[in-house]
Amino acid sequence: SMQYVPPFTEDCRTGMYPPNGPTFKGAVTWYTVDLDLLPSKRWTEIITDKKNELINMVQAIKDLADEFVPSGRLEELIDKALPLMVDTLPYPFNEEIKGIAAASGVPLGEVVLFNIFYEIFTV
Amino acid sequence: CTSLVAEDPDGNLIHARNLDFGLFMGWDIKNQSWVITELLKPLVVNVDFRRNNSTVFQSTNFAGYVGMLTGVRPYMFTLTMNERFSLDGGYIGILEWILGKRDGVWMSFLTRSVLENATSYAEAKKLLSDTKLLAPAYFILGGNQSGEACIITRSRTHNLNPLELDVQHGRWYVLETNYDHWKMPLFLDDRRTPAMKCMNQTTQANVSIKTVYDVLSTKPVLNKLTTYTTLMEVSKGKLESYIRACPNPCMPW
Repeated sequence: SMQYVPPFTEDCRTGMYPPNGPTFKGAVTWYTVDLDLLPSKRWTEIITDKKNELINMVQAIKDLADEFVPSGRLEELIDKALPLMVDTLPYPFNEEIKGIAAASGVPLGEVVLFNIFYEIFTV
Repeated sequence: CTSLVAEDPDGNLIHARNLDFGLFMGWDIKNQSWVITELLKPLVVNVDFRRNNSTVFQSTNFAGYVGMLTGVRPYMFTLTMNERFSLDGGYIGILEWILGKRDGVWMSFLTRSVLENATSYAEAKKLLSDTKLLAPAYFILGGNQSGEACIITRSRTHNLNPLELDVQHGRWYVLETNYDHWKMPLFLDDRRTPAMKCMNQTTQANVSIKTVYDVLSTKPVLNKLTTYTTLMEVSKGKLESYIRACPNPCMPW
């Protein structure tokens, strides 16, 4: 009964493992990142596989930005200012971020935004 | 987010977490879900970071994000981070950074550096406790010896009230959601109480990957923001992750 009123606290679940049923949406794919590669090349395999999903995610964040600032200025700021910031980020992360933008075709400023989202989101 | 490290009767440490993200960033009325949370789920990947053809560390990541939120340095330590809210927040850190004051470290680049370069629990703990940050955070760190686990509550400049495992005095697990452990969580978002109730009900004698997964599958510890669950066992050098869903009725956070 508790689970039909907020906070929908259930009785402690049991027997949920191995994962199955409606709370399980799938296992997670394994990839390798070779740290001996140039930083800008490390994420290419993953991004090639996940390019569309990344584009969808970034688009949703841009839509959100446009809802906050309908004039599009915020999106413009992301695409103009954040690329200037990438070289202030520590090596090798700045180079890895550039490699992700190149491999996905997502504008560099938007990949930078995705990677510093934790600090930005605290706003 | 909910992160926990538990010690079983044999002294093995189990580190697990629910990664919850996407609050207030668009609600999909039709599907009763958060827009960003649902778009993050297909981006979840497990990554084996290798150097000279051997594993350095492993993590669960969002593809495109080079920092670390969840990871294991096999046989050495495990690390997760949870978001911490504070008025002295990341936007101040970013402002300082833009104005050229760059002595702070971006949170996820610190966790990545720790997983990639630290070679012991003690070294990881020192880096996570003492490095100046751009934004506040909770770091939940597990080691590879009995008793080695702690919650590091970070402001941008200080480590506040570290909480350690203390099995002798009955604290056989440490658990962090998104509130300082010495304060009550926001009553509207109390995931700590149900999680602790279920851990206490499990008891140390029965704690395992399976029973910890049960705790992380119990509402509202599992909620509409939960993207993935990761389970890690440092002594086996093992990490496994699962994409999650929360069928109605389910708390939005």
